Parts: sequence; C-alpha cells; structure tokens
Amino acid sequence: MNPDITRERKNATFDVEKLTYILDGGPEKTKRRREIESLVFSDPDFSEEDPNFLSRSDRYDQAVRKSAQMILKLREYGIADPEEIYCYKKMVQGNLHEALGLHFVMFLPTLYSQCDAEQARKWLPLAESFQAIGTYAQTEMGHGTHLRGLETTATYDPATQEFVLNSPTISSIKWWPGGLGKTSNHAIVLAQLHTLGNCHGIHAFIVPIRDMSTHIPLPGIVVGDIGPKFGFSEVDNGFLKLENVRLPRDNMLMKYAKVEPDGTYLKPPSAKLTYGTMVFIRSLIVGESARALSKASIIAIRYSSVRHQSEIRAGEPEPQILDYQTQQYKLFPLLATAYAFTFVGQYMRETYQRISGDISDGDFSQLPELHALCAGLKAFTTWTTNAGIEVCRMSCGGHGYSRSSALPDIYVEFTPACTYEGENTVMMLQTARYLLKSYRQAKDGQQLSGTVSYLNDANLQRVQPQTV
Amino acid sequence: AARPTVVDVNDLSSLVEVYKQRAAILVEMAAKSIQQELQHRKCQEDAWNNSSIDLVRASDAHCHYVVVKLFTDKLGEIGDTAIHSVLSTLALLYALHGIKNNSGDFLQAGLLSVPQVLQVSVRVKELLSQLRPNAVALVDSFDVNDKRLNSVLGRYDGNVYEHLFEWARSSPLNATEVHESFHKYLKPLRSQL
Repeated sequence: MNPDITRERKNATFDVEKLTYILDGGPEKTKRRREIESLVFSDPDFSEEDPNFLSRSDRYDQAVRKSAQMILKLREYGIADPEEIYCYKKMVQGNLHEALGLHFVMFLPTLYSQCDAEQARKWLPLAESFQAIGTYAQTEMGHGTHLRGLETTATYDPATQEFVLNSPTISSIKWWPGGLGKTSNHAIVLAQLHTLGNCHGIHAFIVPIRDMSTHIPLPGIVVGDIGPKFGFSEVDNGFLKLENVRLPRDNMLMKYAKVEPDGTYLKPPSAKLTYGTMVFIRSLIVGESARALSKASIIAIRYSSVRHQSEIRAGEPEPQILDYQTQQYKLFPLLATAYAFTFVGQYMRETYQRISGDISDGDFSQLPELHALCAGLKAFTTWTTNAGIEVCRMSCGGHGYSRSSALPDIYVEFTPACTYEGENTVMMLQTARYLLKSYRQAKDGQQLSGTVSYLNDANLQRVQPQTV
Repeated sequence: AARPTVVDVNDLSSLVEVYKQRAAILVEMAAKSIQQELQHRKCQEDAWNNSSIDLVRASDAHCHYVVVKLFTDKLGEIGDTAIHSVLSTLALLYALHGIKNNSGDFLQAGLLSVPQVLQVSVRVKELLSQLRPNAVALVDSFDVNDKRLNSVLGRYDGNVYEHLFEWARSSPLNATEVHESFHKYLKPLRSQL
C-alpha cells in the first residue's frame, strides 16, 4: 500500500463504511452489492483481454461473449430483481457499454409497459428467453429529439389488416440505436401511424429484422453497423432501412392507442404515454451521471494524493498535488457534485417508481411534472458531469491521457448522454415549457405543487425588467 | 434593484432559499422576454424562439435549485454526527461554488450584494481546506472495486507507477523488442539513402 494513501486514510474523521451504506441506500444493499460484485470478479468466465489492446471487431466479440455469459449466470444465480440485474451488469461491463444494453433497458421495459395483454403473452416469453433479442429504433439519420419530426411511416392496409413500414427518405433511415447493427433480431420501431387517410403521430411497432434461427436480415430490411465512434466500441450502433415491410396488425403496441381491424384509430388516454420509457431512462441517466463523476473523482483524488510535484516552500520535498489550493478547487466541488447527483439519482428513482405506480392506476396527474423534471435534471447533470470528467482527466497531468487511467474511457462512454435520450438544450426547453405554464398558472392565482411551487411566491413581482 | 435578501452563507436552508428565488426570478425574466416579444407583434413561436436563451437559463436555475434542495434534504436523514458534518461541508461547498460560478445571476437579481459574493469566495477556500483531510476517505466511500474502476491511477492501494509501467509493457506493440516495421521499412530505407 502506498504510504501517502495510507496516511490519507488515517486522517479521515468519519466511518467510511457507514457513508458507503448511505450511498447504497442501506447496509443490506451494500452487502448484496458486494456479493454480486464477488460473483463477477471471481468468475473466470469474465476474465478478458484488455479492450485497449483489441480491434473493434474483437472488442465487440468479447463484449457479446461476456453478455451471453452474464445472461446465463443471472439465471444460474436466480438474480431477478431489476436493481440487482443492473448492478450485476455494471460489474460485468466495468467502464464500458454492451451490445445487449438496449434489450434490457429499452426493449423489455417497452414491452412490459406498452403491450396489451394478448401481445404480452406472445412477446414477453420470446424476449425474456432471448429468442427475440431487441432494441429500440427511434432516432433517424436526420431526426432525433424532436419525435414529431420522425419520417418513418406505418401505413395501415385494412384489406390485409397489415401495416406497411417504410423509410421514405435517406434522412428517415433509423440511425444510432445500440445493438441494432449486428446483434438484434427485432426492433421496436417508432413510426408515423397512417390509417384511413389520417396521420395519428408517433406509435411503436415490433419489427422482426433478422431471421430468428439464421440471423440473416429479412426481406425489405437493410441493416448494419454505423462504423467506429468516439467511444462505445463494444456497441454495434446500427442503421435500419425499411423497404415497404408488411407487419400483422397486432405488431403495433396497443396497450393504449389502438387500430381496429377496419382501420379505425382509438386514441390513448395521455399523449405523453409514449414518453413513459424515456422518462424511465432519463431518471436512470441522472444516476449514471453520479456514477461517472464519482469514478472520475476517485481516480483524480487518489492519484493527486500519491503524486508529488513542484514545491510550495523552497528546498522542501515535493508536496502531494492535493495540497495545492488550485487542485482542491478543481476537484473538491466536483466531489461535492458527485455526492449531490447521487442523492438526486436516489430521489429520481424513488419518484419514478411512485409516479409510475400512479400511472398504472390510471392517475396521470403527476406525469407532466415528472416528465419536465426528468428532462431538466438529465440535461443539468450530464452537462455538469461531462465537463467534470474532463477536469478530472486534466488534473492527472499526462497520465490522464493514457487509457490505463480509464479517464478517456469514462469520458467517451459518458459524453453521449448529453445528446442521446433527448439533446440537452431541447431538454432544457421542454422543462422551460412546463415552468412557463406553471408560472402563468401561479399568476392566475392557482396553487402549484411539487418542485415548482416556489412560483407561487408572492415576492415574484420584485424584479421589473427596465425598458431600454 | 430589490433589497438583497439576508443570506447567511453558512446556512444551507438560507442558500436553498436564495437558489429558489434565483430560479423564480429567471423564470419570470423568461416570461417577460416572451411578453416583450409578443408586444413587438411577434407570433408565439418566434417569441418563444427569441427567448430561448432565457428559457434555458431558467430551466438550468430550476434544476440547480432542485439539486441544492435535495442535497440539503438528504442531510436531514443522516444520523451519524461525523458523516453529517462532512456531508454538510460538501453540500455547503456545492451550493457556494454554484453561487461563485453564477454570481452574475444572484447580483443581477438583487439576491446578494458584492460584499456577500466576496464572502462566498473566502468561505469556499475555507471549505476546501476543511475537506482536505477527508478527500480520500470520501472517494473511498463510493466503494468502487478496482476491477470495476479499471484505472491504474485510481487504484485503491495507490501503487500507481509500478502498475503504469507494467500496463505499458503489456501493450501489443511491445510484444517483440524489435517491431517488424524496422525490417520492412526502416532498414531498406537506410540502404537506399
């Protein structure tokens, strides 16, 4: 053990283990997390080549091997709790992402939340047994956050009771979804629904894209990997071009909106329901921000405690870098932010669970606020974290540029969070829409609740912009 | 300008209040920007677009307030005195550092005076020194296993340089002492010069 870091630990004024319990949400959770960690770290099946020394194809190959192992072992150990599955996966992945990620985080949750009873009976067993390996194809080459701009069409043909899915333009090609290029054999595709001559906006369809036994792309399906990116080397982010692909009517997810056999369209109770999966993901992203910033802080602060450079008093031995005020000013506010985001992540998870329970009971009243809060906090935390990881990396001098530090990986694997699941500026504007609506309600004398209740504050009239 | 709210820079609930008011005022300023655009006969959509910088700032301030508030609320759940103390220091640093980075908002809104902003800067430095002894213990508390962190610099044992050298030696480029390119290109090059 390095003597500097040993001395640092002796200086602590609190019980580290107790604080770990608070961060995990209690001693039982810490104990269980460590059990899961040891399951992974002591398992020779998860030993791997250092990805830094592999080609892209080998990295993808190694990642799929580990994912397949992980799925078998989750069953073997009987780990079924979503949080524990999430924890297990994080241990297997380390700082990287995996090709099957979206199957767990988007495909399955969407089937659970958007299939009607009959569809659930058909699709859930296939998806849970990995016969159907799925992804979530929303983003297009030319369209992302603005869902209403998506061009992919799903046109209902009452004569055959089928939908015809098509990519009408080059910019409508589905682009980016993780696991789409080489891994998945199904995709939940978001498309503009057309029936009886009317367009009813974005709806979700289950689209088979590869043969379930040969894995060869199906007729009318042009699918592949979009090529190397800044990071995410383990993920086959893919493209999907649909050439008038015909689907049975019951491949449209119909828990809420429906299309009758004759083509009649039945509206969903809330337009925001398709947003349900995104709200879930965004509440998770807040926790991801906390984890990424925590890891970067751990690396930068531990290294700053063992690294000696320059001198504070002439002639004295080189001090630890952490004794310089400028280094503290770079790292300690980020450490505080990592703690802040950890607690916000805990709050978001609890709030999402509470409100999604209400939604299942038919109470949508808090969905607008949750949607706005998730959007804003996703943007706020990822922007701050993105910048913070880079500060931590540069605080490690030249070695922060070595991949052995893990800081380049932590950065390139995290930074997409500022654009995926809603580009941050658009997210902030979505939150602003809710804030302005609440502001006007407050001005009209309505009593607000939740995180915007401060807009009822009588002092609001204090600031009057001066006419120039 | 409004009368500066009395802010105790050592009191987190007072700081939550000042973040709340900053957010409220920025929301109001965004609303008034839209109003002014409409008064200049702009349509609703253009008024919105021409106010979007203010709108983003208002949302950012709202989120910042929510984060400061949730951090402060969390402290109320911590029973252990020593942990409560160190987390309070972190929360105070987070809130004051945010004020320092956005002091223009607080000054412009009349929530803080210039002397108060200067006081915040002094307080931030004090908090850095206060946290220094606990820095490593605070990152240890995240309890991220070395195998998961996968970082030579962030190793729990702090033995960075030995493992940095070992990692470099294992790079495939070092699999042979002489890389094949020497015989393929450099040696022939010499014979032609």
